Amino acid sequence: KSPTPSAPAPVSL
Amino acid sequence: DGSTKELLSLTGTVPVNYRGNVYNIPICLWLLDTYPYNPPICFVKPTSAMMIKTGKHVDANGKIYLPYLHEWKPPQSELLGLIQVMIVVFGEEPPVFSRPTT
Repeated sequence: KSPTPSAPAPVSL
Repeated sequence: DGSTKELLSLTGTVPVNYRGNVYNIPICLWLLDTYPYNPPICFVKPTSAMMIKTGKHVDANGKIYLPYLHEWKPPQSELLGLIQVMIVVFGEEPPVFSRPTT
């Protein structure tokens, strides 16, 4: 089972 | 010239450590019929919950640009090395971020 794609939360500038 | 080719693509995720957390960055690598003599064409494949962060290594279409690809020389250059470079590069500059949930 391939891992679920995930991404970091946008960095608030 | 209107010709078409059937290419092999590898889709999956790359484990990237960014600021202490591991994220699974979705990517797709297209192998040309001239592979391994030419580098694969690489894309980030954001899910609907992600947005592409364009930068030095990623354009608005999610296409990935790396020196490793540009200076591709088989047999030293190969997929494992490419993925390891992606892990390092994306650990500094993630190509995707999750969309802010309004």
